[in-house]
Amino acid sequence: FLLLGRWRKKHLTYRVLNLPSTLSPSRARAALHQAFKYWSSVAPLTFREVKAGWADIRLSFHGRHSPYCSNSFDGPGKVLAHADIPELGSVHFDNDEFWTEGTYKGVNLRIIAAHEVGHALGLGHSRYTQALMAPVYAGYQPYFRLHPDDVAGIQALYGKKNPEAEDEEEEIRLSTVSPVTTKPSPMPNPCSTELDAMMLGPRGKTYAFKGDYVWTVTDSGPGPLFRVSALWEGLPGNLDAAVYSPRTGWIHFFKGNKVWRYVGFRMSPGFPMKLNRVEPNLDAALYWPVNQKVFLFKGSGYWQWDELARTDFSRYPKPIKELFTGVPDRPSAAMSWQDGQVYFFKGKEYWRLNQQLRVAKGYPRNVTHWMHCRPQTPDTNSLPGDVTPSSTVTILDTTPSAADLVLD
Amino acid sequence: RALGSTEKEAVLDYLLQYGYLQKPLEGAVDFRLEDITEALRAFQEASDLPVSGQMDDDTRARMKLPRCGLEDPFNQKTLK
Repeated sequence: FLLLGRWRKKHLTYRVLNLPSTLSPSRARAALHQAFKYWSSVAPLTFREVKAGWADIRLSFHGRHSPYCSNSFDGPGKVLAHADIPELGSVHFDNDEFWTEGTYKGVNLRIIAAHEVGHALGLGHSRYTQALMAPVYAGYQPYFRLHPDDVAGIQALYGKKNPEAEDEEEEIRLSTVSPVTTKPSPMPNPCSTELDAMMLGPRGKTYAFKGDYVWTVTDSGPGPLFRVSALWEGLPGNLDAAVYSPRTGWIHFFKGNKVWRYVGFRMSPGFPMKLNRVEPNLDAALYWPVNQKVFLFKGSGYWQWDELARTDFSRYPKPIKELFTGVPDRPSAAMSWQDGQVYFFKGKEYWRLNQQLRVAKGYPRNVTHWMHCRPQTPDTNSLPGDVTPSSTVTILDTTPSAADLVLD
Repeated sequence: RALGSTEKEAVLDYLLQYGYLQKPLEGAVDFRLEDITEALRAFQEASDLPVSGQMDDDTRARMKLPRCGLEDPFNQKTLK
Protein backbone atom coordinates (compact mmCIF):
# COMPACT_ATOMS: atom_id res chain seq x y z
CA PHE A 1 0.00 0.00 0.00
CA LEU A 2 0.98 3.59 -0.37
CA LEU A 3 -0.02 6.30 2.07
CA LEU A 4 -1.04 9.71 0.77
CA GLY A 5 -1.99 11.50 3.95
CA ARG A 6 -4.27 11.23 6.93
CA TRP A 7 -7.01 13.00 8.80
CA ARG A 8 -6.01 14.48 12.11
CA LYS A 9 -9.25 13.23 13.63
CA LYS A 10 -10.87 9.85 13.70
CA HIS A 11 -14.54 10.80 13.92
CA LEU A 12 -15.56 11.99 10.48
CA THR A 13 -18.79 13.16 8.92
CA TYR A 14 -19.94 12.47 5.39
CA ARG A 15 -22.68 13.75 3.16
CA VAL A 16 -24.25 12.23 0.06
CA LEU A 17 -24.94 15.15 -2.25
CA ASN A 18 -26.77 13.24 -4.96
CA LEU A 19 -27.44 9.67 -6.04
CA PRO A 20 -27.23 7.70 -9.31
CA SER A 21 -30.35 7.15 -11.34
CA THR A 22 -29.59 3.46 -11.90
CA LEU A 23 -30.24 2.42 -8.31
CA SER A 24 -33.06 3.08 -5.91
CA PRO A 25 -32.12 5.77 -3.39
CA SER A 26 -32.33 3.32 -0.49
CA ARG A 27 -30.15 0.75 -2.26
CA ALA A 28 -27.59 3.35 -3.31
CA ARG A 29 -27.49 4.88 0.15
CA ALA A 30 -27.05 1.44 1.76
CA ALA A 31 -24.16 0.71 -0.61
CA LEU A 32 -22.44 3.96 0.33
CA HIS A 33 -22.98 3.36 4.05
CA GLN A 34 -21.46 -0.08 3.73
CA ALA A 35 -18.44 1.41 1.94
CA PHE A 36 -17.60 3.38 5.08
CA LYS A 37 -18.30 0.42 7.31
CA TYR A 38 -15.56 -1.68 5.70
CA TRP A 39 -12.99 0.82 6.96
CA SER A 40 -14.54 1.54 10.35
CA SER A 41 -14.63 -2.19 11.11
CA VAL A 42 -10.84 -2.50 10.97
CA ALA A 43 -9.63 0.92 12.13
CA PRO A 44 -10.67 3.19 15.03
CA LEU A 45 -12.65 5.44 12.71
CA THR A 46 -16.27 6.50 12.95
CA PHE A 47 -18.39 7.96 10.17
CA ARG A 48 -21.57 9.91 10.77
CA GLU A 49 -23.83 10.94 7.94
CA VAL A 50 -25.08 14.51 7.84
CA LYS A 51 -27.93 15.58 5.61
CA ALA A 52 -27.09 19.27 5.44
CA GLY A 53 -24.19 21.65 5.91
CA TRP A 54 -20.51 20.91 5.75
CA ALA A 55 -19.17 17.36 5.92
CA ASP A 56 -15.62 16.09 6.00
CA ILE A 57 -16.23 13.66 3.12
CA ARG A 58 -18.66 14.62 0.38
CA LEU A 59 -19.88 12.08 -2.18
CA SER A 60 -21.45 13.10 -5.46
CA PHE A 61 -22.12 11.88 -8.99
CA HIS A 62 -21.29 14.01 -11.99
CA GLY A 63 -21.03 13.56 -15.74
CA ARG A 64 -18.25 14.34 -18.18
CA HIS A 65 -17.89 17.87 -16.94
CA SER A 66 -18.75 19.47 -13.66
CA PRO A 67 -18.46 23.11 -12.66
CA TYR A 68 -17.34 21.88 -9.24
CA CYS A 69 -14.64 19.45 -10.36
CA SER A 70 -11.59 20.05 -12.52
CA ASN A 71 -11.26 16.35 -13.44
CA SER A 72 -13.66 15.39 -16.18
CA PHE A 73 -15.07 11.89 -16.60
CA ASP A 74 -15.03 9.96 -19.87
CA GLY A 75 -18.41 8.29 -20.30
CA PRO A 76 -19.18 4.62 -19.61
CA GLY A 77 -16.18 2.43 -18.74
CA LYS A 78 -12.57 3.61 -18.36
CA VAL A 79 -12.48 6.01 -15.38
CA LEU A 80 -15.22 5.15 -12.88
CA ALA A 81 -14.55 7.53 -10.01
CA HIS A 82 -11.93 9.67 -8.32
CA ALA A 83 -11.33 11.16 -4.91
CA ASP A 84 -9.19 13.69 -3.10
CA ILE A 85 -6.68 12.79 -0.43
CA PRO A 86 -7.00 14.02 3.19
CA GLU A 87 -8.08 16.44 4.34
CA LEU A 88 -9.97 17.57 1.24
CA GLY A 89 -12.76 15.03 1.25
CA SER A 90 -14.25 15.08 -2.27
CA VAL A 91 -15.39 11.72 -3.67
CA HIS A 92 -16.82 11.80 -7.21
CA PHE A 93 -18.48 9.03 -9.24
CA ASP A 94 -18.98 9.02 -13.00
CA ASN A 95 -22.70 9.49 -13.51
CA ASP A 96 -22.47 7.76 -16.92
CA GLU A 97 -21.63 4.39 -15.37
CA PHE A 98 -24.29 1.75 -14.84
CA TRP A 99 -24.10 1.67 -11.04
CA THR A 100 -25.49 -1.53 -9.55
CA GLU A 101 -25.67 -3.57 -6.36
CA GLY A 102 -26.04 -7.32 -5.88
CA THR A 103 -25.39 -8.27 -9.52
CA TYR A 104 -22.47 -8.97 -11.81
CA LYS A 105 -23.92 -6.51 -14.32
CA GLY A 106 -22.69 -2.94 -14.39
CA VAL A 107 -20.31 -1.48 -11.82
CA ASN A 108 -20.76 -2.25 -8.15
CA LEU A 109 -21.28 1.01 -6.30
CA ARG A 110 -20.39 -0.39 -2.87
CA ILE A 111 -16.96 -1.65 -3.90
CA ILE A 112 -16.02 1.42 -5.93
CA ALA A 113 -17.23 3.68 -3.12
CA ALA A 114 -15.13 1.74 -0.60
CA HIS A 115 -12.11 2.19 -2.88
CA GLU A 116 -12.66 5.93 -3.23
CA VAL A 117 -13.32 6.37 0.49
CA GLY A 118 -9.97 4.61 0.95
CA HIS A 119 -8.36 7.43 -1.04
CA ALA A 120 -10.31 10.03 0.93
CA LEU A 121 -8.89 8.48 4.10
CA GLY A 122 -5.32 8.62 2.79
CA LEU A 123 -4.63 5.35 0.99
CA GLY A 124 -2.99 5.32 -2.42
CA HIS A 125 -3.15 2.48 -4.89
CA SER A 126 -1.98 -0.97 -3.87
CA ARG A 127 0.27 -3.17 -5.94
CA TYR A 128 -1.80 -6.21 -4.95
CA THR A 129 -4.20 -6.71 -7.84
CA GLN A 130 -6.67 -8.44 -5.49
CA ALA A 131 -6.67 -5.55 -3.00
CA LEU A 132 -9.59 -3.14 -2.85
CA MET A 133 -7.07 -0.36 -3.36
CA ALA A 134 -5.76 -1.84 -6.64
CA PRO A 135 -6.32 0.74 -9.38
CA VAL A 136 -8.34 -1.52 -11.67
CA TYR A 137 -11.91 -2.59 -10.88
CA ALA A 138 -11.90 -6.37 -10.41
CA GLY A 139 -15.66 -6.77 -10.78
CA TYR A 140 -18.52 -7.59 -8.44
CA GLN A 141 -17.73 -9.90 -5.52
CA PRO A 142 -20.76 -11.13 -3.58
CA TYR A 143 -18.68 -11.93 -0.48
CA PHE A 144 -16.40 -8.94 -0.68
CA ARG A 145 -13.84 -8.45 2.10
CA LEU A 146 -10.90 -6.10 2.47
CA HIS A 147 -7.55 -7.54 1.40
CA PRO A 148 -4.87 -7.80 4.15
CA ASP A 149 -2.95 -5.08 2.34
CA ASP A 150 -5.96 -2.75 2.60
CA VAL A 151 -6.23 -3.49 6.31
CA ALA A 152 -2.50 -3.00 6.86
CA GLY A 153 -2.67 0.31 5.02
CA ILE A 154 -5.55 1.81 6.95
CA GLN A 155 -4.13 0.56 10.24
CA ALA A 156 -0.77 2.12 9.41
CA LEU A 157 -2.62 5.44 9.21
CA TYR A 158 -5.10 5.19 12.06
CA GLY A 159 -4.13 2.18 14.16
CA LYS A 160 -6.03 -0.99 14.75
CA LYS A 161 -9.65 -1.29 15.73
CA ASN A 162 -10.06 -2.19 19.38
CA PRO A 163 -13.50 -3.39 20.49
CA GLU A 164 -13.08 -1.98 24.00
CA ALA A 165 -11.97 1.36 22.65
CA GLU A 166 -14.99 1.43 20.37
CA ASP A 167 -17.30 1.10 23.36
CA GLU A 168 -15.36 3.75 25.17
CA GLU A 169 -15.58 6.15 22.24
CA GLU A 170 -19.31 5.59 22.02
CA GLU A 171 -19.70 6.47 25.68
CA ILE A 172 -17.57 9.55 25.21
CA ARG A 173 -19.74 10.77 22.37
CA LEU A 174 -22.85 10.32 24.46
CA SER A 175 -21.63 11.79 27.69
CA THR A 176 -19.01 14.22 26.35
CA VAL A 177 -16.77 13.28 29.29
CA SER A 178 -13.08 13.46 28.44
CA PRO A 179 -11.37 10.10 28.62
CA VAL A 180 -8.49 9.46 30.96
CA THR A 181 -5.60 8.80 28.63
CA THR A 182 -2.00 7.98 29.19
CA LYS A 183 0.22 10.64 27.74
CA PRO A 184 2.75 9.56 25.15
CA SER A 185 6.33 10.62 25.57
CA PRO A 186 7.18 14.09 24.26
CA MET A 187 7.38 14.21 20.47
CA PRO A 188 11.07 14.29 19.59
CA ASN A 189 12.68 16.61 17.10
CA PRO A 190 14.55 14.28 14.71
CA CYS A 191 17.07 17.02 14.05
CA SER A 192 18.20 17.42 17.62
CA THR A 193 17.19 14.36 19.56
CA GLU A 194 19.34 11.56 20.93
CA LEU A 195 18.21 8.23 19.52
CA ASP A 196 17.01 5.07 21.20
CA ALA A 197 17.62 2.83 18.19
CA MET A 198 18.26 2.81 14.45
CA MET A 199 17.51 0.09 11.95
CA LEU A 200 17.98 -0.53 8.24
CA GLY A 201 14.63 -2.22 7.78
CA PRO A 202 12.96 -4.19 5.01
CA ARG A 203 13.16 -2.71 1.51
CA GLY A 204 16.09 -0.52 2.50
CA LYS A 205 14.11 1.83 4.72
CA THR A 206 16.02 3.45 7.54
CA TYR A 207 14.03 3.76 10.76
CA ALA A 208 14.95 5.95 13.73
CA PHE A 209 13.36 5.42 17.14
CA LYS A 210 12.99 7.79 20.06
CA GLY A 211 10.55 7.45 22.94
CA ASP A 212 7.13 6.49 21.64
CA TYR A 213 7.94 7.63 18.09
CA VAL A 214 9.54 6.30 14.95
CA TRP A 215 10.33 7.97 11.66
CA THR A 216 12.11 7.07 8.44
CA VAL A 217 15.21 8.86 7.24
CA THR A 218 15.51 9.65 3.54
CA ASP A 219 17.84 11.70 1.39
CA SER A 220 15.44 14.60 1.74
CA GLY A 221 15.33 14.48 5.52
CA PRO A 222 13.32 12.84 8.27
CA GLY A 223 9.86 11.56 7.39
CA PRO A 224 6.75 12.15 9.48
CA LEU A 225 6.70 10.79 13.00
CA PHE A 226 4.49 7.83 13.87
CA ARG A 227 3.72 6.21 17.17
CA VAL A 228 5.82 3.03 17.38
CA SER A 229 2.71 1.03 18.25
CA ALA A 230 0.89 2.37 15.19
CA LEU A 231 3.40 0.67 12.92
CA TRP A 232 4.32 -2.38 15.01
CA GLU A 233 1.26 -3.34 16.94
CA GLY A 234 2.07 -4.55 20.43
CA LEU A 235 5.48 -2.94 20.55
CA PRO A 236 6.20 -0.45 23.36
CA GLY A 237 8.16 2.76 22.97
CA ASN A 238 11.49 3.63 24.59
CA LEU A 239 13.22 0.69 22.95
CA ASP A 240 16.76 -0.35 23.77
CA ALA A 241 17.70 -1.66 20.32
CA ALA A 242 16.28 -2.71 16.96
CA VAL A 243 17.74 -4.86 14.20
CA TYR A 244 16.47 -6.26 10.90
CA SER A 245 18.07 -9.32 9.38
CA PRO A 246 17.80 -9.69 5.59
CA ARG A 247 18.94 -13.29 6.10
CA THR A 248 15.78 -14.30 7.97
CA GLY A 249 13.45 -11.38 7.32
CA TRP A 250 13.08 -11.01 11.08
CA ILE A 251 13.03 -7.71 12.93
CA HIS A 252 14.04 -7.97 16.57
CA PHE A 253 13.28 -5.24 19.07
CA PHE A 254 14.86 -5.26 22.51
CA LYS A 255 13.66 -3.55 25.66
CA GLY A 256 14.60 -4.44 29.22
CA ASN A 257 14.63 -8.20 29.54
CA LYS A 258 12.28 -8.79 26.59
CA VAL A 259 12.67 -9.34 22.89
CA TRP A 260 9.97 -8.91 20.23
CA ARG A 261 10.16 -10.48 16.78
CA TYR A 262 8.23 -9.15 13.78
CA VAL A 263 8.03 -10.15 10.16
CA GLY A 264 7.23 -6.89 8.45
CA PHE A 265 4.74 -5.28 10.81
CA ARG A 266 3.29 -8.52 12.18
CA MET A 267 4.46 -9.94 15.50
CA SER A 268 5.61 -13.55 15.37
CA PRO A 269 3.67 -16.02 17.53
CA GLY A 270 5.08 -16.56 21.01
CA PHE A 271 6.62 -13.11 21.27
CA PRO A 272 7.57 -11.10 23.23
CA MET A 273 9.95 -13.53 24.91
CA LYS A 274 12.23 -13.16 27.87
CA LEU A 275 15.82 -12.39 27.01
CA ASN A 276 17.65 -15.22 28.75
CA ARG A 277 21.12 -15.79 27.45
CA VAL A 278 22.33 -12.25 26.97
CA GLU A 279 22.10 -9.44 29.47
CA PRO A 280 18.99 -7.26 29.68
CA ASN A 281 18.88 -3.54 28.88
CA LEU A 282 20.97 -3.74 25.72
CA ASP A 283 22.35 -0.57 24.19
CA ALA A 284 22.25 -1.36 20.46
CA ALA A 285 22.09 -4.09 17.85
CA LEU A 286 23.17 -4.48 14.23
CA TYR A 287 23.18 -7.06 11.45
CA TRP A 288 26.55 -7.58 9.80
CA PRO A 289 26.10 -8.84 6.25
CA VAL A 290 29.73 -10.00 6.02
CA ASN A 291 29.11 -12.97 8.31
CA GLN A 292 25.29 -12.76 8.42
CA LYS A 293 25.26 -12.45 12.21
CA VAL A 294 23.45 -10.16 14.60
CA PHE A 295 25.60 -8.20 17.03
CA LEU A 296 24.17 -7.10 20.37
CA PHE A 297 25.89 -4.37 22.36
CA LYS A 298 25.84 -3.44 26.02
CA GLY A 299 28.33 -1.31 27.91
CA SER A 300 31.77 -2.12 26.51
CA GLY A 301 30.84 -5.60 25.34
CA TYR A 302 29.10 -7.36 22.48
CA TRP A 303 27.51 -10.71 21.71
CA GLN A 304 27.55 -12.28 18.25
CA TRP A 305 24.33 -14.17 17.58
CA ASP A 306 23.44 -16.58 14.79
CA GLU A 307 19.67 -16.42 14.39
CA LEU A 308 19.39 -19.87 12.84
CA ALA A 309 21.81 -21.85 15.00
CA ARG A 310 22.22 -22.48 18.67
CA THR A 311 24.86 -19.94 19.64
CA ASP A 312 27.35 -20.66 22.39
CA PHE A 313 27.35 -17.43 24.35
CA SER A 314 29.79 -18.67 27.00
CA ARG A 315 32.64 -16.67 25.44
CA TYR A 316 30.58 -13.49 25.35
CA PRO A 317 30.38 -10.62 25.94
CA LYS A 318 33.61 -9.69 24.21
CA PRO A 319 35.09 -6.17 24.26
CA ILE A 320 33.61 -3.95 21.55
CA LYS A 321 37.01 -2.37 20.93
CA GLU A 322 38.47 -5.74 19.87
CA LEU A 323 36.25 -5.81 16.81
CA PHE A 324 35.07 -2.24 16.23
CA THR A 325 38.02 0.07 16.74
CA GLY A 326 37.37 3.61 17.90
CA VAL A 327 33.64 3.42 18.62
CA PRO A 328 32.32 4.54 22.01
CA ASP A 329 31.15 2.24 24.76
CA ARG A 330 27.43 2.22 25.53
CA PRO A 331 26.30 3.25 22.03
CA SER A 332 22.70 4.47 21.69
CA ALA A 333 22.20 2.75 18.35
CA ALA A 334 24.11 0.91 15.66
CA MET A 335 23.50 -0.51 12.22
CA SER A 336 25.14 -1.63 9.04
CA TRP A 337 23.68 0.48 6.29
CA GLN A 338 22.91 0.07 2.61
CA ASP A 339 26.24 1.63 1.65
CA GLY A 340 27.97 -1.38 3.23
CA GLN A 341 29.33 0.68 6.13
CA VAL A 342 28.74 0.19 9.83
CA TYR A 343 27.49 3.16 11.85
CA PHE A 344 27.33 3.76 15.59
CA PHE A 345 25.31 6.47 17.29
CA LYS A 346 25.71 7.98 20.74
CA GLY A 347 24.42 11.25 22.11
CA LYS A 348 24.22 13.69 19.23
CA GLU A 349 27.11 12.15 17.31
CA TYR A 350 27.64 9.22 14.98
CA TRP A 351 30.65 7.26 13.82
CA ARG A 352 31.24 5.51 10.48
CA LEU A 353 33.53 2.50 10.29
CA ASN A 354 35.68 1.62 7.30
CA GLN A 355 36.10 -1.84 5.81
CA GLN A 356 38.67 -2.68 8.51
CA LEU A 357 36.01 -1.78 11.09
CA ARG A 358 37.99 1.23 12.24
CA VAL A 359 36.36 4.63 12.66
CA ALA A 360 36.75 6.57 9.41
CA LYS A 361 38.49 9.93 9.26
CA GLY A 362 36.31 12.92 9.98
CA TYR A 363 34.13 11.10 12.51
CA PRO A 364 32.29 11.47 14.81
CA ARG A 365 29.89 13.84 13.06
CA ASN A 366 26.71 15.47 14.26
CA VAL A 367 23.54 13.40 13.87
CA THR A 368 21.94 16.32 12.02
CA HIS A 369 24.13 15.33 9.04
CA TRP A 370 22.74 11.84 9.19
CA MET A 371 19.17 13.09 9.39
CA HIS A 372 19.75 15.48 6.46
CA CYS A 373 18.60 18.38 8.59
CA ARG A 374 19.55 21.84 7.49
CA PRO A 375 21.12 24.07 10.12
CA GLN A 376 18.82 26.70 11.57
CA THR A 377 19.81 30.33 11.32
CA PRO A 378 18.90 32.87 13.99
CA ASP A 379 16.35 34.64 11.79
CA THR A 380 14.76 31.51 10.31
CA ASN A 381 12.62 29.24 12.37
CA SER A 382 11.50 26.74 9.81
CA LEU A 383 13.80 26.12 6.89
CA PRO A 384 12.69 23.72 4.19
CA GLY A 385 13.67 20.21 5.18
CA ASP A 386 13.67 20.95 8.85
CA VAL A 387 11.25 19.06 10.94
CA THR A 388 10.50 21.45 13.71
CA PRO A 389 8.23 20.54 16.57
CA SER A 390 5.58 22.84 15.14
CA SER A 391 5.64 21.21 11.72
CA THR A 392 5.44 17.72 13.12
CA VAL A 393 2.45 18.66 15.18
CA THR A 394 0.57 19.36 11.98
CA ILE A 395 1.37 15.88 10.70
CA LEU A 396 0.51 13.91 13.74
CA ASP A 397 -2.47 13.28 15.85
CA THR A 398 -0.95 13.21 19.28
CA THR A 399 -3.99 11.63 20.84
CA PRO A 400 -3.06 8.16 22.02
CA SER A 401 -4.67 5.54 19.84
CA ALA A 402 -6.84 2.75 21.17
CA ALA A 403 -3.92 0.37 20.85
CA ASP A 404 -1.80 2.70 22.94
CA LEU A 405 -4.35 2.75 25.72
CA VAL A 406 -4.26 -1.01 25.93
CA LEU A 407 -0.48 -1.09 25.86
CA ASP A 408 -0.10 1.60 28.46
CA ARG B 1 5.70 -4.55 -33.50
CA ALA B 2 5.66 -0.83 -34.22
CA LEU B 3 2.51 0.85 -32.93
CA GLY B 4 0.25 2.86 -35.18
CA SER B 5 0.24 6.55 -34.41
CA THR B 6 -3.29 6.45 -32.95
CA GLU B 7 -2.50 3.58 -30.63
CA LYS B 8 0.82 5.10 -29.67
CA GLU B 9 -0.97 8.29 -28.73
CA ALA B 10 -3.51 6.34 -26.67
CA VAL B 11 -0.78 4.42 -24.86
CA LEU B 12 1.13 7.61 -24.12
CA ASP B 13 -2.07 9.24 -22.86
CA TYR B 14 -2.68 6.32 -20.52
CA LEU B 15 0.89 6.23 -19.22
CA LEU B 16 0.84 9.98 -18.68
CA GLN B 17 -2.62 10.08 -17.12
CA TYR B 18 -1.79 7.45 -14.53
CA GLY B 19 1.68 8.63 -13.64
CA TYR B 20 3.86 6.07 -15.38
CA LEU B 21 5.34 8.80 -17.57
CA GLN B 22 6.09 12.27 -16.29
CA LYS B 23 5.32 15.19 -18.55
CA PRO B 24 8.37 17.45 -18.78
CA LEU B 25 7.82 20.86 -17.22
CA GLU B 26 9.59 22.59 -20.10
CA GLY B 27 9.78 21.85 -23.78
CA ALA B 28 7.77 19.58 -26.02
CA VAL B 29 6.50 16.18 -24.94
CA ASP B 30 8.81 13.93 -26.91
CA PHE B 31 9.46 10.76 -25.00
CA ARG B 32 12.39 8.55 -25.87
CA LEU B 33 11.68 4.94 -26.70
CA GLU B 34 13.47 3.82 -23.54
CA ASP B 35 11.23 6.08 -21.41
CA ILE B 36 8.12 4.47 -22.87
CA THR B 37 9.59 0.98 -22.53
CA GLU B 38 10.43 1.67 -18.90
CA ALA B 39 6.93 3.01 -18.23
CA LEU B 40 5.38 -0.04 -19.86
CA ARG B 41 7.59 -2.30 -17.76
CA ALA B 42 6.43 -0.54 -14.58
CA PHE B 43 2.80 -0.86 -15.66
CA GLN B 44 3.20 -4.54 -16.49
CA GLU B 45 4.99 -5.23 -13.22
CA ALA B 46 2.28 -3.48 -11.22
CA SER B 47 -0.43 -5.34 -13.15
CA ASP B 48 1.03 -8.81 -12.65
CA LEU B 49 1.65 -9.12 -16.39
CA PRO B 50 4.72 -10.55 -18.11
CA VAL B 51 7.26 -7.75 -18.04
CA SER B 52 8.53 -7.08 -21.55
CA GLY B 53 8.33 -3.33 -21.96
CA GLN B 54 6.47 -4.07 -25.20
CA MET B 55 2.86 -3.29 -26.02
CA ASP B 56 1.36 -6.79 -26.20
CA ASP B 57 -2.22 -8.03 -26.16
CA ASP B 58 -2.32 -8.56 -22.38
CA THR B 59 -1.08 -5.05 -21.74
CA ARG B 60 -3.51 -3.61 -24.25
CA ALA B 61 -6.40 -5.49 -22.62
CA ARG B 62 -5.34 -4.37 -19.15
CA MET B 63 -5.32 -0.74 -20.19
CA LYS B 64 -8.90 -1.05 -21.37
CA LEU B 65 -10.23 -2.22 -17.99
CA PRO B 66 -12.36 0.19 -15.96
CA ARG B 67 -10.41 1.80 -13.18
CA CYS B 68 -9.99 4.59 -10.66
CA GLY B 69 -9.02 8.01 -11.97
CA LEU B 70 -6.21 8.56 -9.48
CA GLU B 71 -2.61 8.07 -10.56
CA ASP B 72 -0.68 4.93 -9.75
CA PRO B 73 2.52 5.20 -7.78
CA PHE B 74 4.30 2.47 -9.67
CA ASN B 75 6.96 4.15 -11.81
CA GLN B 76 10.59 3.28 -11.21
CA LYS B 77 11.26 6.55 -9.42
CA THR B 78 8.61 5.97 -6.79
CA LEU B 79 9.62 2.34 -6.41
CA LYS B 80 13.14 3.53 -5.72
